[in-house]
Amino acid sequence: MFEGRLLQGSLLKKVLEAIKDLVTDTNFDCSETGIALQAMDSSHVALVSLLLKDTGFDHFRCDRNLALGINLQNMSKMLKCAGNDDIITLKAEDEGDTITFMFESPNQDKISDFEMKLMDIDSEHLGIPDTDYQAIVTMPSAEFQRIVRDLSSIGDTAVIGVTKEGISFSTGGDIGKANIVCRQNTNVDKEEDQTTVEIHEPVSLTFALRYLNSFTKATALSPQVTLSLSKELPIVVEYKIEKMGFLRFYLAPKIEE
Amino acid sequence: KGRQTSIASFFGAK
Repeated sequence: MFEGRLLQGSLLKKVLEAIKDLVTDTNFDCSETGIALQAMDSSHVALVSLLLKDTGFDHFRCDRNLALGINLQNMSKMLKCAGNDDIITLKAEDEGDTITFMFESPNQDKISDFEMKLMDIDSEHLGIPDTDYQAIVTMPSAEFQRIVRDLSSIGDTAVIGVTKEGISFSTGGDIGKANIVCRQNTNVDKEEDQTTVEIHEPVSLTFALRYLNSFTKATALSPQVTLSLSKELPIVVEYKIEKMGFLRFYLAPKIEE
Repeated sequence: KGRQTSIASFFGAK
C-alpha cells in the first residue's frame, strides 16, 4: 500500500492550485523515494514536473511503485475541503481503484475522509536531459508574477533577455510596447528578495505569455523563482518546495520564421 | 511574433 502524511497540508493544496488548470489528467507516480508527476499541457507546449520527496513527509510508505491516475480538477475540489493548517494524508491500496485523502485539523478535533476514483492513464514520460543553461536567474516570485501579469495586458508574447546586467522582459501589441529590466540586486536584507544572475552566454528567447501567466499560479509555493534559459531550448520556471522538492514548468519557445 | 514550437520536439519520449 501507499501512504503519505504531510504535516504542511497547505503545500499540496498550493501545488494543485498551480497545475489544475494546465494539466487535466495525470499519473502521480509513487515510489519509495516519493511522489513524482510529469505531464504536458493539452497543447503540448508546456510540461509540468513535480517532485515531493519521501523525506518531506512526516510518514511515508510505498510498498510497490504505483501510478495513481488522477483528474486534477476533482482532486483540487477535494483538497479545497482541507483547512490550510490541516495535516493531509494520502492513501491508496496496491490493487485499489481509489485514493483517499484524510484531513486532520491541528488539534485533531476534526477528521475528514474523502475518497476519489482513480483513472487508468497511460502517460508516456518525456526524457528531460540535464542541461548546463547559458543563463540562470533567481528573483522574487511575486516580482516575476507581477511582471508577467503587467506584460500580459500589453501583448501576448514576451521576449526574455539575460545579460550580465540583469534580465529584461519585453512585449508589444496594438496599444504599444513595454520593456522591463530587473537588475542583479544582492544588497537587500532578506536573501529571498535578491535577484541574482548567473550567466555564461547572453541569451534572448520569445515565449507565449499565457503559459508564463499560468505558471505563476505556483507563486504561493516559494518566495523565489528560478528561470533557466539556453538558446533555442525551453525555459525552465522552477519553484522550490522547501524541504520537499520542486514544481518545475518547461515552456517551448516561439522561433522566428 | 514567431512560430510556437512543441515541448515534445525538445524532450524525446523515453
